[in-house]
Amino acid sequence: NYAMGMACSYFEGYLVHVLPSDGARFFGFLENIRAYEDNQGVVFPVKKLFIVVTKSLYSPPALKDYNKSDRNDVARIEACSALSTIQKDVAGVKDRTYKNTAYKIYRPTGRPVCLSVEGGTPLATLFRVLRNRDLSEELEGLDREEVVKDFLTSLRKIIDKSPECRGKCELIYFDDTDRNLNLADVLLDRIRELE
Amino acid sequence: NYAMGMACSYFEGYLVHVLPSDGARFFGFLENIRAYEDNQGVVFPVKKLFIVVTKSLYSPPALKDYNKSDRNDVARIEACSALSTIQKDVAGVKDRTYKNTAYKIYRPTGRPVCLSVEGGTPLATLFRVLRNRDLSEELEGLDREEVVKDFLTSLRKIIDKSPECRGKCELIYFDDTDRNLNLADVLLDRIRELE
Ligand SMILES: Nc1nc(=O)c2ncn([C@@H]3O[C@@H]4COP(=O)(O)O[C@H]5[C@@H](O)[C@H](n6cnc7c(N)ncnc76)O[C@@H]5COP(=O)(O)O[C@@H]3[C@@H]4O)c2[nH]1
Repeated sequence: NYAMGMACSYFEGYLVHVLPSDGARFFGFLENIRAYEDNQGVVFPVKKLFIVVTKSLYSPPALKDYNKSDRNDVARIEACSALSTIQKDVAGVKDRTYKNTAYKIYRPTGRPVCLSVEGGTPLATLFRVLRNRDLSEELEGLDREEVVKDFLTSLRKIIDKSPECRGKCELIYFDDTDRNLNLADVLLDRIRELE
Repeated sequence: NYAMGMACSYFEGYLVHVLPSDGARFFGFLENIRAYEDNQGVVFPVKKLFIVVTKSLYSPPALKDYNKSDRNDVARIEACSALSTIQKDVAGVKDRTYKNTAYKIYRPTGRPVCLSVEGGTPLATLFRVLRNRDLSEELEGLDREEVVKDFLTSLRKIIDKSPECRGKCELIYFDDTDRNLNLADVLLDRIRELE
């Protein structure tokens, strides 16, 4: 089934590169966060990779696109810079690069909160596939809500089974069609639960 | 079906980033090759992205792993360096990097031949997925030969339908289980056909 295939390839093609230590030059996601904290003089209250999966499947290039630009009384999220980059030879591509992004959530009151967060890339690609008329006839009958649900369920199971990756990811389902929701606040709530 | 899903996501999640011009900072794969030719003083007889898909699905980190190290009377392939890198904000990852690699094929007689080539990443990832016992129960019943065949067929159709990508890729099926075959020579043969 499509969603589970996506979860498997996201895990083996990406999460295993960015989360665990590779026993050599890359010390793992946790260490990556700590090094960033030391270099930038900031604190990440939750040292996990937040992955935001949306109802529409769409993920904007920059997460700040989710901010309520017409309001300044709610939290907003801004990209800071990349955590350190992982470079590996992968399938003939010399020094293929993998990197996570550090973000800050600015609150109306209180200090900004740092975290590493990104969209669920396989679903963002599926969004583009379904929109492409030359491609999507082949994937007809794909129910978007089913796909998101199955992707999250499969991915959670896969991550929990993996000693190198378990506990290093926080999966967030975000209904981006609901204008009353603010991603920055949804993330703050999850951080509070986990702190 | 799994193979077609992989071909669709490989197209929309990767080939559309590295092959066509983005109308802004990235001038497209062809231009990328020409710039490399000018900077490095070399010639690429075929200015296409060669994608090598293998019978086993496996793609080694570096293509030189395919060379016959015990023979110096046959062609061998060595990585040179990356073509220029494409950086884009994608699904919340700031400046995600995509790059292709320039390779040289050294022949027993004659000058070396330059080309841009890499393994088929979705199949390389599937290889790791099938090998992972925690994951592959879910993908049981997947016939490797079927998957490779369907992936190639779907990908060829998809690329041919795309005005931005058609004619910019050369798909190569390589039986990596046959010790009589030498990838460097298979590539040289394809280059001769296309020149
Ligand atoms: N050769 C090559 N170079 C690349 O830079 C590249 N980027 C993607 N792909 C392949 O294209 C297809 C679509 O990509 P998508 O981003 O939707 O899924 C990707 C994406 O969700 C995630 N992923 C991989 N690399 C990164 C990355 N650098 N940053 C974020 N996510 C990533 O893990 C999935 C599987 O990746 P791969 O199994 O390496 O192959 C992919 C895939 O088959 C690439 N192939």
